Amino acid sequence: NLTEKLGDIFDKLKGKGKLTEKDLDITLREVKLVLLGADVNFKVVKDFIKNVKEKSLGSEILKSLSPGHQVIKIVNEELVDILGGENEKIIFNSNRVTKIMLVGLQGSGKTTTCAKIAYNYKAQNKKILLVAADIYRPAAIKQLKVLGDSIGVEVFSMGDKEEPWKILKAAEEYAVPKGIDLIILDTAGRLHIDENLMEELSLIKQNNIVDETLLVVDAMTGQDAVNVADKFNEKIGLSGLILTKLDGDARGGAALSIKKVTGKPIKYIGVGEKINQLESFYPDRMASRILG
Amino acid sequence: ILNFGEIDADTLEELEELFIQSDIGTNITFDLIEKIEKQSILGKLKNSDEVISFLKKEFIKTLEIETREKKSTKPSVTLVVGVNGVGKTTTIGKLAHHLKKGGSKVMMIAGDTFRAAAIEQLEIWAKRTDSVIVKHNEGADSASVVFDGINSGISKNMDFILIDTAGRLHNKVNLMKELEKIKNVIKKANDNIEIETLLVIDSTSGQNGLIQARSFKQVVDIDGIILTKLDGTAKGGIIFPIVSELKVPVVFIGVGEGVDDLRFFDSEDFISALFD
Ligand SMILES: Nc1nc2c(ncn2[C@@H]2O[C@H](COP(=O)(O)OP(=O)(O)OP(=O)(O)O)[C@@H](O)[C@H]2O)c(=O)[nH]1
Ligand SMILES: Nc1nc2c(ncn2[C@@H]2O[C@H](COP(=O)(O)OP(=O)(O)OP(=O)(O)O)[C@@H](O)[C@H]2O)c(=O)[nH]1
Ligand SMILES: [Mg+2]
Ligand SMILES: [Mg+2]
Repeated sequence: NLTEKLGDIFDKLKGKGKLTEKDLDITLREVKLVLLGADVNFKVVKDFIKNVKEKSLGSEILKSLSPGHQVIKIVNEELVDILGGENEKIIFNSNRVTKIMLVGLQGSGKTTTCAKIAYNYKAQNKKILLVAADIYRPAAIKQLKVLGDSIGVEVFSMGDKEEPWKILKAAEEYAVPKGIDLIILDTAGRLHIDENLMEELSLIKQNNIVDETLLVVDAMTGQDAVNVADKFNEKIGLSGLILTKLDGDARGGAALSIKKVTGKPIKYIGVGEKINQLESFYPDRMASRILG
Repeated sequence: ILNFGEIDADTLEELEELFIQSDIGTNITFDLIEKIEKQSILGKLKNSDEVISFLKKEFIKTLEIETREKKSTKPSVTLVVGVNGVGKTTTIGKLAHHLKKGGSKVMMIAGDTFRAAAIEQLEIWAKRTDSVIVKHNEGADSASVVFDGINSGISKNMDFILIDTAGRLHNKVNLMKELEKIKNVIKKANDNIEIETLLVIDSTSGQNGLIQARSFKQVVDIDGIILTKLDGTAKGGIIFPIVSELKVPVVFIGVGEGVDDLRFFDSEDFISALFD
């Protein structure tokens, strides 16, 4: 692992006497490889290494007795700091129905995660309404309905012929007299470069007050994560991120890249296909996962 | 990019960035950079045009691999596998459409008996492509649906049988065991059938794509790879480490969500797109 690798490098370097800045560069190259291997974005890694180097030099690491451990400590702190922040949850509206929408690329886990969030808040005695606004994917509405049935949460649908922004409007009108606390809107997977489909999302927010816009990202996403998150944030504005399929063995470097580039908090993580497999995001756990 | 005359440290840095950002991975990237440095020191590469054509040749060498001749059986059976959400079900729809255009009789087997509305999703694709579909109820044993499907496909004189399976993460031992069981059950239905197993890889995947490919190859022996979602901005460079290490060819690419959005893999087109 990284601790051992850096330990070995520094042991060899110390053998030649005084440590130099060049020695630190050799070490940081190893950190760079680890981060790239974990799918952290190239440019994000570059900035990260630069910051770690500055902090390392500032901390008089070259005079330290265990510089390898010092570097790891700084790397870890820097990772946690970027990923960081307190455990952010969905911010509930006190005087009207709270509406959240899940967006993201095809297959990232939006529909499943909508149901997981519904299950989570139902267990906290909130009244939930799931809204089926994927009007394209074969059996998408059925998928949400089956999931909703499995947890006793109602699914609002207007079929596949109505525009999503109208579906949300109608859902809210339906929800208010029923005392619904939270509306969760499932949207179709789409490419960030599909102008029409990105416009469809903008229309939802132009015609409705949406309290949370959460980007759902697959933990195995590679370098492209930054492009996706950036475009979604730029075009429709995000309030948070959800990282799915963390029950796999993907290191999840995309989380670091996306957090760094958008500054939006990671609110949840998906850790399985079952409806109760939604967890809070812990920056320190993610940091050690990325470092491998 | 790469419009310098000379090859210098900046050019190499730009190439490193391009390759890493295409998900080619650090091993292959540094390997290639090293080769370029050597060649340019020997005076064999004098400008960036020569570097690019050198690189394109190296890439082609990696992707064009020998594929063993498979005896064509009737029915020809294709098992489609991969992790969750990569595009297996949709790709089966596209494959069916492509085969039907050629006048073949196509059957789909709804082997995903787990996920909500997976069967309904495949049924819609069967209708769209005028394919026969074999399904049981949700929650049925996947291997038994496949067994029944193969027998039905043989008796109905199908040319092609396409088997949809549930998405599964490769680190889930019991789910990978289920795939082994499915393959065995096909053999049990008819020992003469040669199964073509296609692994679907999402072009947005990072280095985990290589680990997926290794695991699936080890458990069910992969014959080909389908790289989906290339209509996005991801370059799909993960196929370089996959193909070079596992020697499995990329056979198709997915370029959209529609029934026609499937192409045969063309390594030259793919490699040119890498440099765009
Ligand atoms: N292992 C695992 N699988 C997950 C997780 N979240 C979702 N999935 C699976 O990923 C696949 C895709 O999930 P969906 O909810 O259909 O994804 P989606 O984003 O709604 O897909 P589109 O609507 O087509 O864009 C399904 O097989 C899910 O069961 C997770 O946290 N872990
Ligand atoms: N843009 C684009 N989307 C695709 C492509 N292939 C599949 N998709 C989309 O990706 C999403 C997931 O596709 P599925 O076919 O359900 O994927 P799957 O692998 O069967 O998913 P699970 O069965 O849940 O594991 C759907 O929204 C598809 O429309 C492609 O080539 N390009
Ligand atoms: Mg969905
Ligand atoms: Mg499927």
